[in-house]
Amino acid sequence: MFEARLQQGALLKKVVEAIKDLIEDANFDCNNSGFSLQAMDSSHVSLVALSLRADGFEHYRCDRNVSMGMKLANLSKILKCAGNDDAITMKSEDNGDTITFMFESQNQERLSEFDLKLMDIDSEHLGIPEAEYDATVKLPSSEFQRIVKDLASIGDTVEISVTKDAVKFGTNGDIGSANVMCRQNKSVDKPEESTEIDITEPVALTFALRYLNSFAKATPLSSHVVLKLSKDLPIVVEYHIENVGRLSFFLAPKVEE
Amino acid sequence: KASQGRLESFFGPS
Repeated sequence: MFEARLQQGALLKKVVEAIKDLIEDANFDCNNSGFSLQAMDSSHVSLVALSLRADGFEHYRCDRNVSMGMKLANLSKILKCAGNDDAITMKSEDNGDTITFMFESQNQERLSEFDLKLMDIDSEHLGIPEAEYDATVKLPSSEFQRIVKDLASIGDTVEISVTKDAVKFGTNGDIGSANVMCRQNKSVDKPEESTEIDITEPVALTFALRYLNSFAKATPLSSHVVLKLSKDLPIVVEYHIENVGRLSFFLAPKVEE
Repeated sequence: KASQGRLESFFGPS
């Protein structure tokens, strides 16, 4: 059987809220090392990869590898019934056709159980090579969210360019153009405001803002977001979930014809 | 004019 308890159930709620508009359904894969998901959006332009480590759960048991297909909209409906301070336990029997979500309030006075029907989902897994990226930028997740939201009111695409001192976001549209530059700032007194750049090669790539705005729905999961860029490769937008795992998004760049 | 790339052009099947 599979059983996993997450004291901070809100994490699971936030993860599902962050991905439910991007992907319709997905297989959640569980094995000894943890709970994971990989799914592409319907246009195969972006990909979501979630990984929650077994040791990030207070209790984790997975007797055999299972893949549980769920419609994200339905999962979201159920998780919205969990309180923000509730612990969430997920349970499924081997070869079961449902997954049970148990919500426990902090004082243990309220216990609720919701069963979600599992579905068979055909999913294509892509092999994502472990790569060294030309540039890695770590910036406050709220700053990234603001930038992609602001730029989307001007244009449809953003050019992200990274040099050793700064990362620049630029767009053009019918009404004009916009540029936002964030300088490297390894602020020690306010680590939550730091912007750190690690670069081997300056890089500039163009991406659709619509997807970046969708990724930014993961902002509540982490104080920082990590952007990884290499010439002619998809960008990685990564939210680290402290002590539990990470939620990564991949987005294919715009390519010159 | 730039066109949108698809992920399969960058990553192969696992």
